[in-house]
Amino acid sequence: EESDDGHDEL
Amino acid sequence: MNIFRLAGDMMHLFSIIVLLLKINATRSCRGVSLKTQELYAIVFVCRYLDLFTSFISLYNTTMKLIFLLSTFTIIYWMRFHKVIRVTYDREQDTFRYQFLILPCFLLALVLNNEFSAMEVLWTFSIYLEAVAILPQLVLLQRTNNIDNLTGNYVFLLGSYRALYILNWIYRFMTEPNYRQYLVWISGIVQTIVYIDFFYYYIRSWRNNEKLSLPA
Repeated sequence: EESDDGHDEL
Repeated sequence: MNIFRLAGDMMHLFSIIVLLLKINATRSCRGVSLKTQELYAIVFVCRYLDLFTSFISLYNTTMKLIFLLSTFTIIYWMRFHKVIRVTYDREQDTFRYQFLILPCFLLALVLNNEFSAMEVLWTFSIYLEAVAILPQLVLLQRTNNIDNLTGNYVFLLGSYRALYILNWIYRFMTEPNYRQYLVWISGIVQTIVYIDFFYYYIRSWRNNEKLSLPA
């Protein structure tokens, strides 16, 4: 679900 | 999604709710920096361009839309609402934010993970967010009577940043490929910006005094 480069953060 | 990230996002959400409620209930935006709100609008627009290109989760999309909508609502009220706009501290809110925007953009052009329009704008938003609170802090310093809600707004925003650092530590320890140096450094800078405010906020709370920042 979550990518690992932080683009999933707000 | 870990507990620190969720708590951080909730602090961010609460901060905006506090600000919306304050302005709406008192019909006054006294002590609120329009410049900071406009910087956040730029930050959110540049960072959330991926709303059009990728879907991460319903949570992610919803939060992005809330942040965008609420920030533009506040800006609209402060600029155009016939009662609220009169209460804006125009003469005090004089921070020249072009001196933040331009260097952040140039830095994003040079320091990024991928030289593409989307990625440069995303990186720009990361750098700009780190300093976006500065006009608000300067305005608070110039305001003698900081009302509780404005103080709480900045405190919640600062808490959100501090919790994000814990989120990064947690992710670094639990996700094998997770690293984002530019974001970490910007986030640490952003949190340091709040330390002075935190000190006076907690001191005024403990001494049961009204919050004021020394000039």
